[in-house]
Amino acid sequence: LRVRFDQTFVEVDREFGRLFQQLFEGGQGSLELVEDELGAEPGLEVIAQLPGKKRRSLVALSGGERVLVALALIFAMLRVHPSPFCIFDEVEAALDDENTRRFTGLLRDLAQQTQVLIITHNKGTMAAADVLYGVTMQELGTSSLVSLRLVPSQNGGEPEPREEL
Amino acid sequence: LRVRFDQTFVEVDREFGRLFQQLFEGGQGSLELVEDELGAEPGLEVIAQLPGKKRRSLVALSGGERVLVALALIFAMLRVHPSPFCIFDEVEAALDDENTRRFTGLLRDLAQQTQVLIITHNKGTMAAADVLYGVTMQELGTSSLVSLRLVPSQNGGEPEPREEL
Amino acid sequence: MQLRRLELVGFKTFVDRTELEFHPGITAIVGPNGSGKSNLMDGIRWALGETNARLLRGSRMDDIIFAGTASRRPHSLARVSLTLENGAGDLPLEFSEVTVSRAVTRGGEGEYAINGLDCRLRDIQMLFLGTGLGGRSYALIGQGEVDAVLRATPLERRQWLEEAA
Amino acid sequence: MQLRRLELVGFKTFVDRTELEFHPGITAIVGPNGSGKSNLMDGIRWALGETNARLLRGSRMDDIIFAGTASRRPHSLARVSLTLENGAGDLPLEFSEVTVSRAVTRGGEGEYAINGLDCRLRDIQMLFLGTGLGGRSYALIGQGEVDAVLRATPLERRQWLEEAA
Ligand SMILES: Nc1ncnc2c1ncn2[C@@H]1O[C@H](COP(=O)(O)OP(=O)(O)OP(=O)(O)O)[C@@H](O)[C@H]1O
Ligand SMILES: Nc1ncnc2c1ncn2[C@@H]1O[C@H](COP(=O)(O)OP(=O)(O)OP(=O)(O)O)[C@@H](O)[C@H]1O
Ligand SMILES: [Mg+2]
Ligand SMILES: [Mg+2]
Repeated sequence: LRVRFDQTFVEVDREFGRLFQQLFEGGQGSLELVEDELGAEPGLEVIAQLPGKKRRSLVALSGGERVLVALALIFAMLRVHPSPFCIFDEVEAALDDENTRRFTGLLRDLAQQTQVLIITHNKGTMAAADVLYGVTMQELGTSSLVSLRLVPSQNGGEPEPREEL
Repeated sequence: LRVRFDQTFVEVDREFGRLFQQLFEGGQGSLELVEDELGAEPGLEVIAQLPGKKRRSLVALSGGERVLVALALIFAMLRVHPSPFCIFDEVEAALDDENTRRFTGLLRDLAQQTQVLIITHNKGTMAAADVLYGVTMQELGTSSLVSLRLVPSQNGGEPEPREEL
Repeated sequence: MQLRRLELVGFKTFVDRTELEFHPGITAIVGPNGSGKSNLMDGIRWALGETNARLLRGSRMDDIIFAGTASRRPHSLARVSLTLENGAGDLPLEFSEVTVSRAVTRGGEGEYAINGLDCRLRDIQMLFLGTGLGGRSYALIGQGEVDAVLRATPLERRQWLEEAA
Repeated sequence: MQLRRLELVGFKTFVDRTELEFHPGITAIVGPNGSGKSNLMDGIRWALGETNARLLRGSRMDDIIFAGTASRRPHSLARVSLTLENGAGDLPLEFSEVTVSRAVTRGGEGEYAINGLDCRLRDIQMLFLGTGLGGRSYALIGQGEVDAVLRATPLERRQWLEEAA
């Protein structure tokens, strides 16, 4: 078990570093095992050094930067130990347009090997999707599903209803 | 002090109820004083009953619904005990386009008596602003300010730089 | 082991029988605040064997049963069925498609089935054990949870990585 | 007591002297992730007398001093001045405009001034005491904080309301 953990740590650390540089276009992300409480197993520290900035603690990062670091780590785990499917609920809400583009690029890479379901209000993410489902509340308090199809650039990316499921 | 608290409670409760109905277009929002631990002062419970739905606990609300309830309470406080200025940092990030419009309507009402500063990525909020400032990082790691002026509908609401401050 | 189909009846806001077909690639789920998007994800977590009502935004397990609206009476049962593709034999069953089905009554009694055969909750949980899926894996990131891994202690992060090993 | 002007030097990412003029109505502050928007709000909180470094996303008070970048050396001092309009005499001073100024050196020594006259931190805090402003009021809602009032216990919510009374 110990060997497997060490192996996973090394692979996730390498992948995290790679994805970090892709998302931040530079800088350095890495994982470290740190002695935590006495006697317990060492804990996992996340090191994020943004491009051009001195190393700062995670706490000083901005809202969007924290999300990018977390996403790099999650995607690293999913690449080292793939899951048949994954579900994300508004994970990119804090990102600006530029970082949304980088995020959807990562999402497309991930979708090569994993089925991706993402709940979102972000038009950039909608545009990157292959399939679009709308959840509506035509009757107060009850949900129904509508299969939508994105009609790019015709109406600014607002999805058009195709047919009621 | 006790009299003032009771007075504030009654006024904030009434205002919260009014703003709740405005934001949810129906339903019922109210505050209740509940006996908490033994002997301590009664605590404040927030009751949110959405239009057409049975009363449910706050925990079952959706991400956007929770934000609307919280905003109704914050704005109620600001109306009963006005502050000369207020600052909001991406408070409306979870809202969809429709609820953003309701939120900016409340923001305009508030701005009649209070100076409002809002940090946002939401284009609907930007369009509702009287003045727009851009923060940029032309040089890596250092911030500078640019005064922007929104040119509505010309380029989809992306603010145009006016002049460097 | 990709997702094929989800069917919900009486589960939260999905009162009438609702079916969702899954596709490979990226599927985006969109809709107004409170329309039921996160409820869909709760339905999938529940079908995978989640036992903690709080992670499904309730306090008791029967909180997931449709509670009624102004025009509809509450239901007494909720049922969710999730069909997964099993061509590669990830799930230790001879079938090329596996459907797990879970139901709960008002009193909290559960009914469970795998491909139509009654079973216990433990059987569903054991089914997913080796796959790393179960309700809480790093492949399911709920609303507001994206930076939970950064907020966690070093020891909690280690445990998160161990789950993946 | 509206905001008139903010001036920052060596404060977080605002290295060079930066000045922001405030206006009545709604002012939106926009910009990419990590550009420095929330840092501006931290600057205002600090000038109003905030003493808890963690609420300014640091661990020690001198964490707010510009830490340097690849091409700039760290500074040894941070200074923020905030000018407020005082026509109505909300602040107990004879001036129609009041400027509070706060500086900190690498060792954590603070310098404070009101309208150019040296004073203590307590003097700045006392100045704002009666106005309900101070760093933590309900009029300043930080990033990710909008639903803090819903996450709080009933007793904490009561204290929040008492602050407003
Ligand atoms: N058992 C239940 N019966 C009826 N309604 C329920 C039940 N449980 C939750 N709800 C309702 O479901 C709604 C929440 O839905 P959900 O969280 O899926 O919204 P959402 O589409 O994710 O919205 P957002 O975009 O704001 O996150 C709430 O209005 C809540 O009252
Ligand atoms: N003392 C300091 N010296 C230099 N840089 C600092 C200092 N303190 C914080 N920073 C940097 O400031 C940045 C965060 O800025 P801020 O939180 O204001 O961004 P933001 O514009 O609010 O972004 P978002 O839209 O993602 O919330 C971080 O990259 C952090 O490294
Ligand atoms: Mg949701
Ligand atoms: Mg910010």
